[in-house]
Amino acid sequence: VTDGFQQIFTVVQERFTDAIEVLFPGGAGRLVAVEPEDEDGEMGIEISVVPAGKRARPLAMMSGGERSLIALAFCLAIAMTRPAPFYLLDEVEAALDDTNLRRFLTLVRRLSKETQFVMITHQQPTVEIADTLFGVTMGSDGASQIVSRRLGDSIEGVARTTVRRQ
Amino acid sequence: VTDGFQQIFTVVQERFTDAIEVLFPGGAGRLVAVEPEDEDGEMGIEISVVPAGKRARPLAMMSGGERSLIALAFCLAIAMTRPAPFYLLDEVEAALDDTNLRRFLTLVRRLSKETQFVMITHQQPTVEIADTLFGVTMGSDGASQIVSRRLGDSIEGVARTTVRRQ
Amino acid sequence: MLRRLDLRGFKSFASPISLDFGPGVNVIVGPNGSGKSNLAEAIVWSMGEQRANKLRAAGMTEMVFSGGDGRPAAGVAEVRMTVSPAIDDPGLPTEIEVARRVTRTGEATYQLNGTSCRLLDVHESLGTFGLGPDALAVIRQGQVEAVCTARPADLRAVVEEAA
Amino acid sequence: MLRRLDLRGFKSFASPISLDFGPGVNVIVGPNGSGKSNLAEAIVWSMGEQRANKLRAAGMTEMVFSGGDGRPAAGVAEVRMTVSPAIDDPGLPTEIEVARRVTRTGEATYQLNGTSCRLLDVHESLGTFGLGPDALAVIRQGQVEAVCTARPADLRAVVEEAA
Ligand SMILES: Nc1ncnc2c1ncn2[C@@H]1O[C@H](COP(=O)(O)OP(=O)(O)OP(=O)(O)O)[C@@H](O)[C@H]1O
Ligand SMILES: Nc1ncnc2c1ncn2[C@@H]1O[C@H](COP(=O)(O)OP(=O)(O)OP(=O)(O)O)[C@@H](O)[C@H]1O
Ligand SMILES: [Mg+2]
Ligand SMILES: [Mg+2]
Repeated sequence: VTDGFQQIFTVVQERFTDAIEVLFPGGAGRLVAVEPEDEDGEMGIEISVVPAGKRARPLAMMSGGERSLIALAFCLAIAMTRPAPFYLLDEVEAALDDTNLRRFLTLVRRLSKETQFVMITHQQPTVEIADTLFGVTMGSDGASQIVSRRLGDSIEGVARTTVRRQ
Repeated sequence: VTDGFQQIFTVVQERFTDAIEVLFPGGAGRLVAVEPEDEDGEMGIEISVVPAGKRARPLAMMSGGERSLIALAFCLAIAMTRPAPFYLLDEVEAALDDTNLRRFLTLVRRLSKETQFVMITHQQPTVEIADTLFGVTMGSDGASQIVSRRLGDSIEGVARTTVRRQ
Repeated sequence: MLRRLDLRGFKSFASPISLDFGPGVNVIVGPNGSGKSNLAEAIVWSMGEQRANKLRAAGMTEMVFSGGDGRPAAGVAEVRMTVSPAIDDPGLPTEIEVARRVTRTGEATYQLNGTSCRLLDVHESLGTFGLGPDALAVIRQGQVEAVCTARPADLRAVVEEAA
Repeated sequence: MLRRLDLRGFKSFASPISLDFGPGVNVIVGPNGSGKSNLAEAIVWSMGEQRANKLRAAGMTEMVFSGGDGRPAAGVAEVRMTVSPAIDDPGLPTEIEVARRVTRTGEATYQLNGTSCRLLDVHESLGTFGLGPDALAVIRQGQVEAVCTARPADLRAVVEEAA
């Protein structure tokens, strides 16, 4: 069991470092196996990321966008190693600036050739990488409707008033 | 003291209801004075908001965007009653769709004639209501710089890569 | 892959609704409060999530559509989810369909491929696909930074789960 | 009104920097990790915030710029903030300037209008303007929904604070 873990972990480590290279150009990231804090505690995994030009600091001191990117890099590293049947992401890019959002979507797009993603979003760049698009609306009777399942202009009505595009 | 509170509270109640009318068109909101839960507890204030077409539900069941709007309506109601010297808002619109963001900014703009706001944002519509604009960048030496204090094209370089605009 | 999701009476989805998901990237958009996160919760609930506070509720009966303007409350919430494994595996079924129902009075039933079963059977069956309500594969609204606050032992557990 | 903010050695702001704020809406933009929330924390710190965990730190010495690529750590963090009241009031000063410093070794000093003082004096003086680190007037990143999870007694306290 531990050997199976070590095999998987080694690959996850490499994929995490790769993902951080894309999300933090010029920066560096790695996953470190750490000793347990207590006598009988478990070994653990610690995240270490140093953005370009900066020094190593605790994750707590990093910005909201940086922490989102790091967490997403960890999730994607596992997806690149042993993908789940699908990934369900609800507004995970809320804290990202435009440039970082596009970097993240580059990784999602790459992975999406092999792995399915279901993403809830208000961001236009995310809408642009969709293979399938669903628009949800709330009726005046308090019941939700799904207005569209296709790409193209049929979703325009919903996206225009809700998706941030300028 | 309690009378002073009641005077202020009555105005805050009215302003909250007004703010909810703007942020939840067709909906209704009010602040309710409630009995304390314990024997010697304090009276409290409870928020009640019913969006258009829906029924009254606990705040916990409402969406992220709805809860953001409600919290902002409460803050603005107090600002409309007894303004603080300034309001410092760090990415408070992250969960809002485009339409709700613009409704919120309408209220901010209105209030800003009398009250100062300092808003940190990644959203282009928020940038568009700025009277003064500051661009922050991180240098390759790990130190932050402020690149601009003026409106107009001098901020373009920073805003183009960071502010979400499509 | 998530193939299909059928809902009726679940939270704001009063009417029967079906979503056919495709390969690659599926994106869901809509105004604040329209029901997007309710869809995410329908998926998580059909996977067997038992903690009501993970579904923004105090109890499972709150999953039932409780009415709107001129529209009465529903009596039942039902979600049906069809999934296939991440990778073709002759040792695994090509597809699993789970269904979960709860009535306004709290009666709960579960189905696996159309046959009545227990919640435990749903957990075990989806577990063979690496699916469950707690997986890292589901990142809920407001929860993206969770990995950054996780303790080292928790991160290890996540990797072990994948192994 | 917030008139002016001067920083040096505070978090990522290694070099001395000044911001002159104007009336109405002041907007701060920049990439992730550039230092925007650090500016918000400079304001909150100069108001006398004593809880390091509200400043994403374990202790106040972490406010000092701790170096970057080819740039050594600073020895001191200093923030100076100039504010005027919300409304002209003959009973209040037209302006207050507070300054706060901490060295890498933890020595802390405070100033009120250029004169050395205690932290308590900063709190009291800013309190006459209705300013303080805990006010509803400051909504930190990730905290906008706090009002929705507040207990009724807490909401009342916020309104009383304004009264
Ligand atoms: N049992 C229920 N019956 C009817 N409506 C419900 C029920 N539970 C929740 N709702 C409604 O669902 C709405 C929330 O939907 P949801 O959280 O899916 O929105 P959303 O599209 O994710 O919005 P956002 O973009 O703000 O995150 C609330 O307004 C609430 O009134
Ligand atoms: N004492 C310090 N010395 C040097 N740099 C620091 C110090 N404390 C924090 N930082 C740096 O400041 C950065 C975070 O800045 P900040 O939180 O202000 O970003 P931000 O502009 O708000 O980003 P976001 O848009 O993601 O919220 C971190 O990358 C961290 O390395
Ligand atoms: Mg949502
Ligand atoms: Mg920030």
